Amino acid sequence: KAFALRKELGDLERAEKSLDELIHSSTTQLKQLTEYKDSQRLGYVTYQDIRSVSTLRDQTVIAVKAPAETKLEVPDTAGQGSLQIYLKSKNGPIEVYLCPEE
Amino acid sequence: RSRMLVSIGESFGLSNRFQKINQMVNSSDRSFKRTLDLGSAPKQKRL
Amino acid sequence: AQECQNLEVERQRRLERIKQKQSQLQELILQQIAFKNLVQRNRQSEQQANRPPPPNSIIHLPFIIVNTSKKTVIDCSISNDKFEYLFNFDSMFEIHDDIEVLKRMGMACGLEVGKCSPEDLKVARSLVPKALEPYVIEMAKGPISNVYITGG
Repeated sequence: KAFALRKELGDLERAEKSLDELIHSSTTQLKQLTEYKDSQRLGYVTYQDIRSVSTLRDQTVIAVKAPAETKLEVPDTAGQGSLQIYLKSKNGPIEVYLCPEE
Repeated sequence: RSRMLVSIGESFGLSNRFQKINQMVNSSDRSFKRTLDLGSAPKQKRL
Repeated sequence: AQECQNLEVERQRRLERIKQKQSQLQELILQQIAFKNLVQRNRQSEQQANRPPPPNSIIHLPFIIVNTSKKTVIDCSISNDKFEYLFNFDSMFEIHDDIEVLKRMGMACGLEVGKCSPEDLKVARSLVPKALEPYVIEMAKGPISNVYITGG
């Protein structure tokens, strides 16, 4: 039984190593992807896209475009009836858009 | 008061990073509506 | 018996780590497919329309959205330099990031819920490197919960 367990541990070790390599390469690819000029120019959604999502159709939708490292804070206001979102940026102004209905 | 903090503004963060916040907001809202139902609306605190 | 027990504990620990890493890799694959799909779609739309969409009708990634019922009263305070915002809602809201919106737009080919048509699977496979294809094929059948060891 010990021999079988040791053999399986060897297989799992190889599987984990392969996963680590794939995670690393995928993270790198994603980072490069977001840095390509073309992707930056074409990486957008339209208001229609947001309205096409069924769970957002009959909702008020606010879109927030914030600089990197902007802090989003939600205090736990259990039972107080007012729910808050606090946004604080240190790298530039935050843009907030109200998605139009149509 | 406890609070939840998330850093935004970066591409492709961890998945479901707002799940806990959404759950907390949902339960806060429910507990408030329950107190309303019980008729004793708590004094609203203003920031 | 003691040695077997130690090996079994190590096996469980390793299995847990592999499952967590598989979940991380699946999310990375979904993000890569969704983003590439979005860029491809926008490129085709712009070529067909022969022009980019009006700037005030689009939101570039990265962004987040906050959605709430239309009945919700929202009070918003903004600092002069727009570095700080305070929103007060009188009812519940949800916050989602851009990738979640892309998934709900269908940009991840339904892989996030394991409902992927053969055509979608073909598109998804074309958007990832060869090494990730076995995972995409496996994800198309449903979220990979057990330990999936690719042949490679």
